[in-house]
Amino acid sequence: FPAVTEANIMERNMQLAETYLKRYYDLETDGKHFMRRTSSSPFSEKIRQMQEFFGLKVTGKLDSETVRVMQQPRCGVPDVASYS
Amino acid sequence: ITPGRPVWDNTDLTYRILNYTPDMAQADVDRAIEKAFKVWSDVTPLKFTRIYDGPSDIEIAFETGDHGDNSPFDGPDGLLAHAFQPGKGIGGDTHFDDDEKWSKGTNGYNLFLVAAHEFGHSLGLSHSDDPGALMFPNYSNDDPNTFHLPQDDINAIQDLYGPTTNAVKPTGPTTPTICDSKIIFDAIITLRGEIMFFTDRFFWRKHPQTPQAELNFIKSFWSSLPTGIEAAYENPETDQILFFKGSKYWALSGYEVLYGYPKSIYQLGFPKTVKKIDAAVYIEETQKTYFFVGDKYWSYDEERKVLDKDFPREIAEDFPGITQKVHAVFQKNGFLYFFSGQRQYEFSITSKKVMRLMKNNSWLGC
Repeated sequence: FPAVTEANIMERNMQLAETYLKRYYDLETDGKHFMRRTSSSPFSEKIRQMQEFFGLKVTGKLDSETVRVMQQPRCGVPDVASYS
Repeated sequence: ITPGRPVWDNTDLTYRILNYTPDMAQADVDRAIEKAFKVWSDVTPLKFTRIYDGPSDIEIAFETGDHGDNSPFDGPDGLLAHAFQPGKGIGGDTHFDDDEKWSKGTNGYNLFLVAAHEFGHSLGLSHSDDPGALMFPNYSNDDPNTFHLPQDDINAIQDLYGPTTNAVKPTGPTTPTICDSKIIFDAIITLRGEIMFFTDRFFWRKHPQTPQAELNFIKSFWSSLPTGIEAAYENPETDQILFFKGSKYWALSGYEVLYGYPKSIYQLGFPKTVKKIDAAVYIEETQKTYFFVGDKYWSYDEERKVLDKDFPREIAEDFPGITQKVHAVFQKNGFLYFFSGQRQYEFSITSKKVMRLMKNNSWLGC
């Protein structure tokens, strides 16, 4: 099978993180991916919030420990505002 | 508490189960839901009555994918369920993702545990950052049969609705904090280079390469182990770990409990006067395991699988300086680390004396 390269894994983790942060931390993306890279981007800011909540090392970066917590099954946060 | 502090105007609430999951018998779903509501009614004046027709305060349904509430589910795993805060219409309603495997036990997601969490939202609670709390967002493999509502959740729900009017005011378990200098560990083991510190339902897992220890539920690693482990040790020769509670012990290899366990400690040769083991440690140099009970200890020959003769011996005689009850012990780099009360003693096996006195949580990065 084609080896899953480091870049694939990174991309997959980024996708996971973006879905997670949109769903649970109201991350808004306008579809552009470059915004994730800078440390002051909304993406990094939301990562920090999530790391803070789960008692992880607050780096704003998508490290393996943060990905591991994002992969855990959890409760959703229904979108009351837009529903009502 | 959910921002805006939404609460129900009255404490007599109704609920209706709109449909069922094919994963469980309907009676088991009914029981899980009823038990989940009881978690909250036990500690507040809240009362929950099931109705079968007409609108109820809390409508319960199993849904999949996009189910029309602007908060679609995501297939197996990931998002398990959600619930709406108190209010009219959809307020309080609870939806379970039926792409999950629901269970009354632990072979799948335990419906009772998830429902109890979701009803917390239906009553106005948000998520807690206490990893031992019911309202912690991630699914925990807690034991549904011995579940007690944690104190963090009791405090929150009583802040909204006040305490129960019952004479008995229930309290709940609290989550140990990593740098609590008063912590007393139940047991400590090394495991393939890591060190695991057990206390109540939890254990801290310290990997040599990570600065911070990670808190886990015992049940999330070994679902068939009891909580409140009293002693444990790793036998690196057999790559097994053994856990002791009362007069029983379990042998595990990795995550699996070996066939035929739990066994009785009396099968190891202990006299009936021994009711439980306080601490245990395997000594690689001699291939002996020491079992500490009260102020004495036994030596067990792992080769011959028998207790050595001329035991028990006084702990203080062979380990000068270790004079109190041993709560936990592990070996590392030629030292034995005895945990006795709130003190940790570094004991040199070769020079047979205590080299250092440390805090119990010195290994946890405190």
